[in-house]
Amino acid sequence: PTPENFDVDDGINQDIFDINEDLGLDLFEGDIRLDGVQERNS
Amino acid sequence: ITGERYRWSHTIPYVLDDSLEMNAKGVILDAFERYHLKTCIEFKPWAGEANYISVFKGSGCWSYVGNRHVGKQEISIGTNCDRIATVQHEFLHALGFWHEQSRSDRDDYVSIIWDRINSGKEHNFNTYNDQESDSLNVPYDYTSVMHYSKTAFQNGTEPTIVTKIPEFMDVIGQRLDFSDYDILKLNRLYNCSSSLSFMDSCNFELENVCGMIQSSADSADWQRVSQVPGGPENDYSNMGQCKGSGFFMHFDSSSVNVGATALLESRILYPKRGFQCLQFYLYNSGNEQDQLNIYIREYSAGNVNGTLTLVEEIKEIPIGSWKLYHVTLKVTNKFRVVFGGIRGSGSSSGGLSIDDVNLSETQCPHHVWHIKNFTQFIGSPNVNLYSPPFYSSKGYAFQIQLTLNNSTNVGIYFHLISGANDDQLQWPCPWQQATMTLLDQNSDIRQRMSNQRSITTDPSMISDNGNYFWDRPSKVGALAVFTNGTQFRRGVGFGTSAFITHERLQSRDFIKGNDVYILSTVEDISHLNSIQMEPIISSITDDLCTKVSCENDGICTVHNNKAECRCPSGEDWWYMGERCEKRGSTRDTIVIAASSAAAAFALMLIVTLVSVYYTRRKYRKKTSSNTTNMSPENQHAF
Repeated sequence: PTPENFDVDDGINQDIFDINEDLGLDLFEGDIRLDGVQERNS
Repeated sequence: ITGERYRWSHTIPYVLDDSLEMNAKGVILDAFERYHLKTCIEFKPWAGEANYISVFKGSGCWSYVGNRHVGKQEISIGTNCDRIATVQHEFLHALGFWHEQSRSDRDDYVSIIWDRINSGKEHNFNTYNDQESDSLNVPYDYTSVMHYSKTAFQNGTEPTIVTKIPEFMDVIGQRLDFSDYDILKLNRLYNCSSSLSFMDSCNFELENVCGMIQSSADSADWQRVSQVPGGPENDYSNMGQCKGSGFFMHFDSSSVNVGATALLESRILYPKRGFQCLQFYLYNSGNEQDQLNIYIREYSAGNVNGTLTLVEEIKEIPIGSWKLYHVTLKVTNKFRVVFGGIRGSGSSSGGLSIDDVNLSETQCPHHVWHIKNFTQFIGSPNVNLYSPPFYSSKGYAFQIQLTLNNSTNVGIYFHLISGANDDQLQWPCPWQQATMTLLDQNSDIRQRMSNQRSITTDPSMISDNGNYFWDRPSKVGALAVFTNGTQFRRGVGFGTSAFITHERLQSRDFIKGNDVYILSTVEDISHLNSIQMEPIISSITDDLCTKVSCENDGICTVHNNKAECRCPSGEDWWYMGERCEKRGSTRDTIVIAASSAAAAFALMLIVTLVSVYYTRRKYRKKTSSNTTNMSPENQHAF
């Protein structure tokens, strides 16, 4: 049987930081890009 | 971020990269509309300015902080980032905002539970001192769209951030819309005093009734009251919660003859964009024959008294409850909005009342789903609500479903349904963006934090059973029945089960007077699909352009059956040459002009010096030959 609904969020309310973490990104404060190579705060 | 060098101008040039998902493109444009409504920051397509924001689909959702002056500054709106509040968040970074909990006074308001943070992620909870970051004298804001949620970077299930006021535990990290303090900070940072699209908001709490005037060309007046014996018992702004306040405007149809009119005119308004949306709440305690006419009094050079034009007649106004109305206006000259109450036939023991008027230069929602007595559905098992059938501007029939059967989250889904125009429509349904908004019914449109989600129909999307997902509902949909017994077919719903939590739904003014409003707009966004816009041209272009490569971001186009490079240019720079390989700038031109002038001067100087030299030499020769024939006396006399 065809499901009644298609859930684009797969039942989870993913925040910005969860999305980026799942992608393996290690951005500064989760979603900030800094100038240069190093993203993380030294 | 501290430092004027990080600021943008009030108008920010942007580019929506082709890599973006179609839904994301529409959501980004919606986010810009929220900026236009609540701030003085405007976004306009890039036209060669030196610095601009390029939004593209990268991995994840991210941005730089402030204007980095790098020319093309990127923001990534990747998969699952196509939500309006996420886009607002990333653009606030680009405008110079850090996260709210990194403020220097953070520890006064929240506790960071360090041992619950994922190992190595502690740096995400740093704070900045007031030399690096300025909170602009605005209080700490739990409701900010820039705040982390309580679960950010957690290593288990326990929260990493605990608010010192427990009521805010689930408020932090909400991504609804700009908070009041977000707006205050942004407007302070950029010295904003007005916005592009906001015009007026009036809840009639002040005695000056927002500068509205009673017309002299009518037979009755509107009155500012806080209750009417025949109803309503209280206003809509405060729902009677505050004694001594809570006013609205009332036209008493019971005290005038049939056909009597009362005109209430707004102050003079000056449009910028040429299209407006008027929203207000209306209550009828008179007769169903009473009606409200909306007029525009438009002023022009030739008519200083203004021309009154009827825009909409609102009839059959339900008796005994407040109801939200939207009226679309298209005014380009200075104007007033005029509310015209008209006494209909039949008995009346009350009249018409209006409250919470908002006027903005935005598009009105296409459809309004008014859910009455909403709280009865909360907590009931297996409650899923379907909206009445609506038609999009292109003619597609659709329904919205609100799922309330989950104990934590409320879901929202968009369904195509079989409709009267299906034979004339394109299937599978291409690039229609459905925007569904749970309205925060704050009386002031600028303070609303409505919850919004958009989905877009992708005609190539395939269901698990192999059908096109957005194919004709009569072909791929399931049988369903309207409450009047009419059968129809409903396609699979597309949306989210995590639209909003029950807790959030019962916050703010999402439920007001036990009523909920879901606003919906379905519009064709295929024009945002650059590939689909010109399919034939693009295929020819592709063929001829395969042999041509343009350098420096030049774009290959076909002109007179010949591939050519269109080179990028800015205010004071440009690329040129067959492949855009050469760079030019006004500075270069100045240098060339200055060098030429200097060379010409040098040449002239040399010629002059040589001339002087030879003239003097010749003269000396002549003089010396004369001297030999002269006596010393003569020489002295000379």
